[in-house]
Amino acid sequence: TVGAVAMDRDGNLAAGTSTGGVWLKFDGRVGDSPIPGAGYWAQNGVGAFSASGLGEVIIRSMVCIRAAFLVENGVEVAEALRRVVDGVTGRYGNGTVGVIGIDARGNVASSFNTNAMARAWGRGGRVIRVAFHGND
Amino acid sequence: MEPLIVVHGGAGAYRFSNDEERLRYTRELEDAVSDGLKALSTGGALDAVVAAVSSMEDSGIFNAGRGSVLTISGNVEVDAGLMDGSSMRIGAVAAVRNVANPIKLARMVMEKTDHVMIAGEGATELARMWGLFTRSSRFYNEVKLRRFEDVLKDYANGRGYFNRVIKLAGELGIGD
Repeated sequence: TVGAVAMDRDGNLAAGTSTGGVWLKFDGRVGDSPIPGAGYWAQNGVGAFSASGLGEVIIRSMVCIRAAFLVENGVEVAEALRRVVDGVTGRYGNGTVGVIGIDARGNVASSFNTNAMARAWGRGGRVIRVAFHGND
Repeated sequence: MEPLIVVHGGAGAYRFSNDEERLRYTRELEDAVSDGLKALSTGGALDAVVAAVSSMEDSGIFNAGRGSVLTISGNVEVDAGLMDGSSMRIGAVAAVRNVANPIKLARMVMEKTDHVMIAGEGATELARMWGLFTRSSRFYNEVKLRRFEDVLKDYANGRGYFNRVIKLAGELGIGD
């Protein structure tokens, strides 16, 4: 799965996610990536989020809209993503989800309970950071 | 506000066999961010998301677009969705074949139809109409087909998430 969340100079937010699914899925199986609120969510004044992991878990947890509700209610975006991922881990175990996010003030964050999450971000004309593992 | 973008290439193991492999993934992520920032210099947030995700779909190394994994029947079926935070409009496609840039098709669903999500053959038909149809061969390579064999063996030995799917497939005579 790949995804992106962006904020433009007018403060508009957008999110998008795209995936091939999981190996050996049944033909016709749909994962979280096209499901709003699960695989992605964007809301001006709140934030934009994109998730990756086991689709069935992300749909049952509604990862992205859950993160948006927390940010909407004043939780810092990094803390919001951590809480959502911890909640998923508590119910479905490790190795199931990763999520990236931006809030309306331009703070960026990510959280995951897998071994790694390939992620990167940039501002203005410059790539700021690329990371894979938790302590990169 | 200063425009910005965050991208991801998926959550998973990412155990690189050597620095060269890590560098290749790093380059693709940097390209995706750069494409997104370029789009932000002339357009809006949605343009940036589509540019960045398309870049990763085209890379062939992430599990999306050309790099997508295979279904139990050996097909490629992709999912994608996007959302515009200012209008709250959404576009999505699901279980769609023969589309290497499903994020672009999702955007067309948002902008050119009254629907939110279109799945399967209906989405492929629209892809044909909008010039987004991709020949099946573009999705396959030796490395992926070998990986398919390995994953099938794993599953056959009970090492997999969707064991009930394998049983169902067996009952339906899918594969051997």
